[in-house]
Amino acid sequence: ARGNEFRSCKVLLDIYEHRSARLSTKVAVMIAAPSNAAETDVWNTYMMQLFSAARAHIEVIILKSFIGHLDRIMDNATKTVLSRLTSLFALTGITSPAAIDAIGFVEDGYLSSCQLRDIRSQIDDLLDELIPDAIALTDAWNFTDASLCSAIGMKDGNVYETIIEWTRQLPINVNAGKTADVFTEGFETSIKPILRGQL
Amino acid sequence: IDPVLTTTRRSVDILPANRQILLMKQARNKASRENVQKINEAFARVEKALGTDDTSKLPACYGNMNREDAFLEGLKAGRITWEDGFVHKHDLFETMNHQWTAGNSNPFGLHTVLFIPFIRNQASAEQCKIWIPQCGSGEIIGCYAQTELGHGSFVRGIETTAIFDEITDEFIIHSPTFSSSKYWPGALGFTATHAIVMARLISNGLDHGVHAFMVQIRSLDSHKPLPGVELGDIGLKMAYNAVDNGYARFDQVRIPRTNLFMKSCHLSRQGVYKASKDRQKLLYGGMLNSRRIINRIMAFKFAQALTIAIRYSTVREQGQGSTSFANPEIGEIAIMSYKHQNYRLLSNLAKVYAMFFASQHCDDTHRIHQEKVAKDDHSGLPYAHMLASGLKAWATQTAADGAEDARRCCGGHGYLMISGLPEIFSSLTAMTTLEGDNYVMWQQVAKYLIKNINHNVWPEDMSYIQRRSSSGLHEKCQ
Repeated sequence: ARGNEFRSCKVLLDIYEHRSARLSTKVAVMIAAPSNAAETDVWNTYMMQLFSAARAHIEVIILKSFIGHLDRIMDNATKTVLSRLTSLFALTGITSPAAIDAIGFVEDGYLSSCQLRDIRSQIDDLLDELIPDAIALTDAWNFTDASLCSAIGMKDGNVYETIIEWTRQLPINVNAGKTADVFTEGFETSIKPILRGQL
Repeated sequence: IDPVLTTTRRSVDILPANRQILLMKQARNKASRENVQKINEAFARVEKALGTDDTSKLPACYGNMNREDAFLEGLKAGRITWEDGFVHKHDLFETMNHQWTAGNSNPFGLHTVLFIPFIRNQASAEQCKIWIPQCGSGEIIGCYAQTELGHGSFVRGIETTAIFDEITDEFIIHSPTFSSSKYWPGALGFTATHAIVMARLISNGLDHGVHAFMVQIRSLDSHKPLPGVELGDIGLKMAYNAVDNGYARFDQVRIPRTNLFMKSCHLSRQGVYKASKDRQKLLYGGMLNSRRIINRIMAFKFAQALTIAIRYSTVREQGQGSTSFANPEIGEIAIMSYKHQNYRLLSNLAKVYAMFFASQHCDDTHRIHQEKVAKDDHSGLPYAHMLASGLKAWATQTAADGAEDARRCCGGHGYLMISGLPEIFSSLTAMTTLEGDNYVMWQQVAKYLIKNINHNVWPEDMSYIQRRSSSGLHEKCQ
C-alpha cells in the first residue's frame, strides 16, 4: 500500500491480522517445543510474548467491530467522519510511541520504512480533517454539565467565569474572615510568630 | 456561550440532529430520537431533584466532603435515581451506565448491575420466584461478596466456609481466618441487606468447592447487622467514595439450605451433593457479565475526560502562531491548533469510539451466549470469556492512560479537582485491577489462542490466523 491507500479498511485490517497471526503462531510453536520444564514454567518463560499475541488478537477484534459499524451508518457525512476516525485509530496504533507492542507491526519487515513515512503523513492529514468535527464528536456522547462536574468542560465553554465562580464558593474561601476560620487559626499559630519574631 | 465553541459547532460535518443520536443509534438499533429525549428528560429530573442542575453552584463533591459526607451524597443520588426509574418505569440509569448515576457510582448501582443478574443466572426457578420480586420492589438490597482480603480473582483460593448441618438443615457460614474476611465488595459496608457470598460448600466432611449462597446480613427492620455478622466500610479510596465498599466477617452464621444457589447444583436434605456437568461453566458465565459492563462504562468515562479536554483545548488560547507574530492584533491561538495537542486528543477520541463499538460487540456476544445457555448450549463460552477478558484489559488500560493524557493536555487546570479530570482518572484506574488484574485477563486470551492453535481448532475469530499460517506466514515475512 501507498499514500492514502493506508486509509482503506481492508489494508488496515490486513496489517493488524498479519501482526496477530505472526505473533500467536510464533509463540505457539515455542510453547509446543519439547522441553523438560513443567508446563507452568514454560508458560511463564514465554509470558510476555503471550501477552503481545493476546493484545494483537484483541486489537484485530476491536478494529473489525469499528469497521463493522461503519457499514451500518446511513448518513453519509457521519460515515465520512467516523471512517476518518477508524483510520486514525488503526494508524496511530501502528506508529504511536505509546502503543504497546507497536514494534510487532514492523519487526518482520511487513511494513517498510517508506510505508511508515506514508502512514505518518496520513495521520497528519487525518488530524487536520478531523479537527472541525472534534466538538461534535464529543457532544455526541450527550453528557450533561452536571454529570461532567467540570469547571473547564462545560458545554458553553465559559471556562474562566466558571473557575472563578466555583473557586469563590470553596468553603476555605467562603469561611475566610469568619470567627475561628482556618485562616485566623493559621495566622495566630503559625504566621504571626514568624512575622513578630516570636519563634 | 463561548463564541469559539459556537463557531466550531456550526462548521461541523455532522448535523446537530445526528450528534446526540449517533451513539444511541448504533448502540441499541432503536434509531430513536424519542429514546434520547427520554434519557435527557430523566437526567433533567434527577439533576433537578439533586440540585446539581444549577451549574453556577459549586458541586457538593468539591466542598470539603469527608468520607461520611461523600457516602451520604452517594446514597441520596442513588435513592433519587432509583425512585425516578421506579416512578417513570424505566431502566435508563442501569442500562446507560455512562454517568455518575449508575454502576459503582452510588451504593445502589451494584444491586442492578451485579446482584440481580447473578440471581437470574445462578438461582433455580423457585429461588428466582422468591428473590427477583423482592429485589425489584426494593424489599431487599443486594451486593456481591466474592473477594476476600487474601484472595482476589483466584476463586478457588476462597477460604470462607459453608458447612452443612444435617440436623438443622442449615449452612453455617464462617470466616476461619483474617485473610478470609470479605473485603472490597461495593455496598457491603452499610447499604446492602443481603449478600451473595462465595464460600466453600462442605457437606459430610467433603469439600465440594466454591459455591454461591444468599446470606441476609442486616435486619430488614433496624438495618443493624445480624448476630454473628461483622460489617464495616473500608475507608477512603482513590475514587468511588460515594460507595460503601465494605468488609464482612462471619462467625458461625446460619442460613437455610435452600439459600444455596441451585440452578446448576443441588444439596439434598441428607447432605448429598450433586452438580450438573456445566456448573463451572455457568459460574464463569456469571463473571462475564461484570467484565462486559466494565467495558461499556470505560468507554463513557473515557469519553467524559475527552469531552472536557477537547472543549477546554478549543477555548483555551496560548502562544502565538507565525501569523500572530506578523500581526499582534490577531492575539493568541487555541491550543487545539497545536499538532501535539490535537494528535493526543484526537487519537484518544478515535480509541474511545473504537472502545464503544467493541463493547457493543461484547454485549451482542454475551446476549447470544446467554440465549444458547438457556438451551443448555455452552459452546459460546470460550469466545465470550476470551472477549470480555481481553477487552476489559485493553479498555481499562487504554482509558486510564488516555484520561491521564487528556488531563495533562489541560495543563495546570487539569490538576484542579474542579476540572473533574482527577476524579475521572482515578475511577478509571480502579478498573484496571477490579474484577481481575489486567495481566490475568491477558493470560485468559493467550490460553484461548494457544489452546486452539495447538489443537488445530479454528473458531471464527481465529480463522485469519489459520488462513495466514497455512499460507506460509513465516517464510513470507522472512
